Amino acid sequence: TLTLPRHQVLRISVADEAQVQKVKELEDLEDLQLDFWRGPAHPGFPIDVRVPSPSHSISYETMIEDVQSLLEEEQEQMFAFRS
Amino acid sequence: RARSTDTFNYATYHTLEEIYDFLDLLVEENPHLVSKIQIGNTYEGRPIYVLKVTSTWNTLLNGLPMQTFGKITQDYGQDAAFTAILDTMDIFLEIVTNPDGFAFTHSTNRMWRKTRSHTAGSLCIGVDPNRNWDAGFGLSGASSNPCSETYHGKFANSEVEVKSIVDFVKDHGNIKAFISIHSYSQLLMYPYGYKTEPVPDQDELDQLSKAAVTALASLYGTKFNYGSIIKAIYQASGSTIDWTYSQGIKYSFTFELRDTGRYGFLLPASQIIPTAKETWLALLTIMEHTLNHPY
Repeated sequence: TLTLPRHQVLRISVADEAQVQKVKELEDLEDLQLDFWRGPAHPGFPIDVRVPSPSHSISYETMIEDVQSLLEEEQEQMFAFRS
Repeated sequence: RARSTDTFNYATYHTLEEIYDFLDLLVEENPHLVSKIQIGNTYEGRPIYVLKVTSTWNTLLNGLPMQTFGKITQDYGQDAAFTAILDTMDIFLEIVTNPDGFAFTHSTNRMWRKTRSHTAGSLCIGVDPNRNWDAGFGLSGASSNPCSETYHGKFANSEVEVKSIVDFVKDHGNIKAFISIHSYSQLLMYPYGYKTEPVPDQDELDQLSKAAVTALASLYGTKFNYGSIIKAIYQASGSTIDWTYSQGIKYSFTFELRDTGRYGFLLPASQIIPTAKETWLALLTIMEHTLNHPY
C-alpha cells in the first residue's frame, strides 16, 4: 500500500487572475508531484492541493497536517467495524 | 459480512466487497421493491451494478422490514411526497461508478480517483471518468496528458465504466432526471461545463437548484453554492451531465457534497450520515420537481 508520509493538503487563496495562472503553471509541472483536489478556477475560489512538503510563496493555509495519519485512522475504523 | 441491512454500519467506510454484499442484502430483504441489474464489467473485469427501485409491487410492501432499507424504503408509504414519486417513477442507483478505482483506492493508493485502464504509449494509468463523456469531449477543461488527474481518455466513452452507463441510459430511453454525485466542494451544478452559453432551461434549473440547496441547508445549515458548472467552478469538458442533458434529460445535475471540516476526499466517517441526510433533502426536491413538471 502506498503511504504518504508527511504529505499535507494545503488550501491556497489566490487573489487575482495572475496568481490563478501561476498555480495552473505549477499544476503542469509533474515533477512537483502536486495532486490537485480542487483545481485553480477563479480569484477568491479556494484551491486544495496535496503536496509532499510545503512549498511556494503563494498564500496558503494547511488544511490537513498529515494525510497518512487520517488514512490510518480510517483503516482502524474499518477494521474495528469488521472485528 | 453484515447479516442484514439492520446490522450494516452506515457510519463507516467499506470495501467494494462489503458494498456489493450490501446490495445483495437489499435485494434479498426487499425482493419486490429492489432488483440488481448488471450493466457491464469494468476494465479489470469487476461487475458494474445498478439497483432498480420500483413500486410495481407496492401492495406487498407492508410486510417488509421498513427500517432496514435506509431512507428510500423508510419513506415509501410514510412520506407522502416520496410515496408519490416512487408510485410514478422508478429510481436507479449506481452506488459504485468506478469499481476498479474504488478497489485500488482501498488496496493500494487511497488517493486514486481515475479508472484503471492502460493507455497505449504511456506508463500512466487511468482516465477521469467525468471527462470521458461525449459532450464537448477533448475541449478545454480536460487534460490530454495521460498522467493528469483530469485525463479525458483517447476518445469519448473509451472507458467501459462510462460506456456502460451510456448504453443503460440509451436503452432505457425514458430517464427524466439524472444526478451525478461527487465529493466535495458543496456545489449543486447544472449544464454546461464545456461552454459558457446558458442551457435552454437555465431559469428553471437555476430556480430548482436554489430550492434544492435551501432544502439541504434546512437540516444542518450547510451552505451550498449553485449554478452552471462552468460558472460555479471551472470549465470542464466531457462531463457526465452535459451528455445527459444533450440526450434530452432536462433535469441533469451534479453534486459536490459537503466539505464541513475541510477534509476534502477524506471526509471523516462521522460526517457520512449527516452528509447523506442533508443531501437526501436536495435529492427529494429535485425528484419532486421532476414528478410535478412532466415533459
